[in-house]
Amino acid sequence: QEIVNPEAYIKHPLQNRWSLWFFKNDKSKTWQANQRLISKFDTVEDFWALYNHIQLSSNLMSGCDYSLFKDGIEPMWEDERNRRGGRWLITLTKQQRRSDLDCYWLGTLLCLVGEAFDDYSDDVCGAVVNIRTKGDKIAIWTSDYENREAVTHIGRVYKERLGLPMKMTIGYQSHADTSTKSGSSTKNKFVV
Amino acid sequence: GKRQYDRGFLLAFQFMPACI
Repeated sequence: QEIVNPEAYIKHPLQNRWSLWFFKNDKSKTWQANQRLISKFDTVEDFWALYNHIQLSSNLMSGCDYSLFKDGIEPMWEDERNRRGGRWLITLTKQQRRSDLDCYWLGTLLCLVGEAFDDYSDDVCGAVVNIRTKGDKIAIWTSDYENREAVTHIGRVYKERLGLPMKMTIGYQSHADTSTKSGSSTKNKFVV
Repeated sequence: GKRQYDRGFLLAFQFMPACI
């Protein structure tokens, strides 16, 4: 009788089902119409099947975004799960598109699908990478900016997982502040 | 408990042929 190792044929289930979205800036369409759901997955194998199939962030045109969100959460401030939330924001220099962008974005995806933030992973809604001429951005979105413990834990682990230098700080901003800001910078609620 | 996977574990599957 043949004994088959289940590892060889069972896909590895993730804690959550995730949706990958793609935003392409077409000015003739509404913001929402430009936001397209690419695919959903809930296993390690299906994550890689999708990731290996699509363009790296650094190859996207300026104005495009990828967003990875838990199934049922739309990648916008208005979603009920994002409304009171905010984001840990990494702003990259133009030069970092070549050196760091793809590595940081993959690191961000692995933090999400691998549930890197322990009990605070439930506070994570998703992550977004914005490809922009003036400098790309990567952010992890969480559901409640008032959950100080969850937000700061997520920020500390995130920074460590990406291997960001100690002297580099990243800031957390509420979506409410980001959406009503008048200048180009939003004040940080937390910094790690 | 949560299904947590670290970076090394996840990366090991990147180029493994997926089963159907």
